Amino acid sequence: QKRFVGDQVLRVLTDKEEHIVLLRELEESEDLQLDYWAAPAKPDLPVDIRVPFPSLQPVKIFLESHGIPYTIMIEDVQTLLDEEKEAMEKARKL
Amino acid sequence: ERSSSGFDFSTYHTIEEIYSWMDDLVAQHPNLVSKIQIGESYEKRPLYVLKFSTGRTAKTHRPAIWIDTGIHSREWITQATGVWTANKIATEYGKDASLTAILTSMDIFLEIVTNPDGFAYTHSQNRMWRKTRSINAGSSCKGVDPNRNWDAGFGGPGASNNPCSETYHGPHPFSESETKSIADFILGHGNVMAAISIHSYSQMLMFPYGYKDEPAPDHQELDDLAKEAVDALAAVHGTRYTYGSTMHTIYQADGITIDWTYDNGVKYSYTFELRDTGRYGFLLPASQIIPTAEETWPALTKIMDHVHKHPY
Repeated sequence: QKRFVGDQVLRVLTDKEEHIVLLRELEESEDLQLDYWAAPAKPDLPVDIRVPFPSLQPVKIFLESHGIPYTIMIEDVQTLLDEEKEAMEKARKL
Repeated sequence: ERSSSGFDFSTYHTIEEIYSWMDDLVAQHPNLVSKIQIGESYEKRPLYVLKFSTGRTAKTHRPAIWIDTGIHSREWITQATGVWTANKIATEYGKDASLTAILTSMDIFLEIVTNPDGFAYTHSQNRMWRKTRSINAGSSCKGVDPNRNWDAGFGGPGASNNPCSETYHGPHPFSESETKSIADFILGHGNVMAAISIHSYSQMLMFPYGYKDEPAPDHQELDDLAKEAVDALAAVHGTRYTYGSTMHTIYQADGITIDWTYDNGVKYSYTFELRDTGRYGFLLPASQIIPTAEETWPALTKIMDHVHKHPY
């Protein structure tokens, strides 16, 4: 089973159209292996990006260097998945 | 939160558990619920639909409402909401006056696991999987986005032609048996009055079009009904939804389910994007399954009631 240790989900909320354009360009960078949970649509709609651990640094540098505001929505994806799995197993035992 | 079979609606379940529970539901409500198979997935899993009907089999089909959940496999809250909703329909029939009136003259079809291969894959291999599991010729990347695979603006800029993209539209319209089976079913039925496709997450209720900028001919009625539905939803737990046409509410999306249903005569075509707490994305904790389903229910019944009262 694929694991997502250290992957983070970043939430970008911007009111600038040029940021949306940059986020679309970022999506095209196949080497970063980004997974857009919520795609860049238009200003004031959140953009959620799952960033694999190895790509975290370059992605954060990209966002910060362009002044694109972001928050960390999920600190470690695998932790959430472990909790989810544990809850399912517990429910099944019950 | 348990049915008589001991099924726990407040936890996530595998496809085997859901399919088994569907059989239990049919057994518990034999005069209302039946299970039909509309096709099979790429990996040969059955595509099951629950049929809620109080009518006898007739040569012409009764007016019907189509609901599907989980076409994007990783959006687990949708399949879970589908299970809860199926149970709600079965248990509220005869108690809820509006639902009972609807089922007196109409049928409801509910496909809970609309992308079974993807769903099984999210449980066994990759929790993040969204697409189907079909092979793409000439690419090492698998799967097609089944919500870009419909023959409505297919292949436009609101989808990707890259098989590695999460929004890959596929080689041709209805290349995926998961979408083709629904389209064949709806066309073969010929009397589907509403189609509701349920996704997560973004808290939106949308209607056609996604593939073009112009308003749908029924835009005003669809918009008014959407407002009523999201108001009813918000009244339960205070969850706020936005609403409008797909193009104007979120972005251009080509080849999507509800544009195809609308273009094929299903006037009341809607798509939901269920809860987003801003903390979990589509990894919504199981503790939110029941609140999410509970608040979605009045929005669904608002739409179904309107469809029932406005035959066309």
